[in-house]
Amino acid sequence: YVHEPEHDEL
Amino acid sequence: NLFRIFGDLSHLASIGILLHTVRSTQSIDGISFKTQALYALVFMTRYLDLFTWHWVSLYNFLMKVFFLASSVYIVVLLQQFRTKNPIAYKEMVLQDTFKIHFLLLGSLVAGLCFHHRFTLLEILWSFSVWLESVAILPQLFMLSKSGRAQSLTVHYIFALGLYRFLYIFNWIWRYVSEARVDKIAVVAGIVQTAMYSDFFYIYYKKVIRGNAGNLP
Repeated sequence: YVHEPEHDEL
Repeated sequence: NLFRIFGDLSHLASIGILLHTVRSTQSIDGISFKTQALYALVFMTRYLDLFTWHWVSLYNFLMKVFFLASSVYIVVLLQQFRTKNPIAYKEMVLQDTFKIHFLLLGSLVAGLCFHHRFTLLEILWSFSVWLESVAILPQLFMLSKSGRAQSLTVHYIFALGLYRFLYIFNWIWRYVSEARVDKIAVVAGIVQTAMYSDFFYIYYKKVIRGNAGNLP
């Protein structure tokens, strides 16, 4: 299972 | 993870190097104003979540503030040359001829087609990711035309390229360890890294090897 993430990168 | 920390540090270093070079040499020779203005726009459209209640971490917050402030500061610094050194400024404008409305339009279309959710913040986020991937093109175009770049040190380009390169490893790391994948960021990131590879190749061919022949 692969999830689309929150924007926690720069 | 280390790839991401060093990627971010490398990005910070690139901005530091650019600012230091412009301030200490008082020269903007070879720098594309358009590329720097596009980077400022990239951070302005990406970090709008600073003004919402979305909190990631102190690290994230401070870095966002720094990237926003420094990118705007670079644009202001370059603009000051308009009165401080009109000849140098005019020379830059004459060389900085890449048509950026194609990049803006292309990124807007890409942002509208590929995004995580159909909201203003998400579309602007996606726009900023696509725009960052091509924002180096005016600089690339300028360098390939002139072959001169005193202010743009090899360190600046190396640090920027390294930042993108390390982020790819960061995504592989996160895919393996967290099953996390941000498809938009990954595809745009690969495009961007490819752009930098080309930039580095041209820089090497034109500037390093070109100047080597002129050494006394």
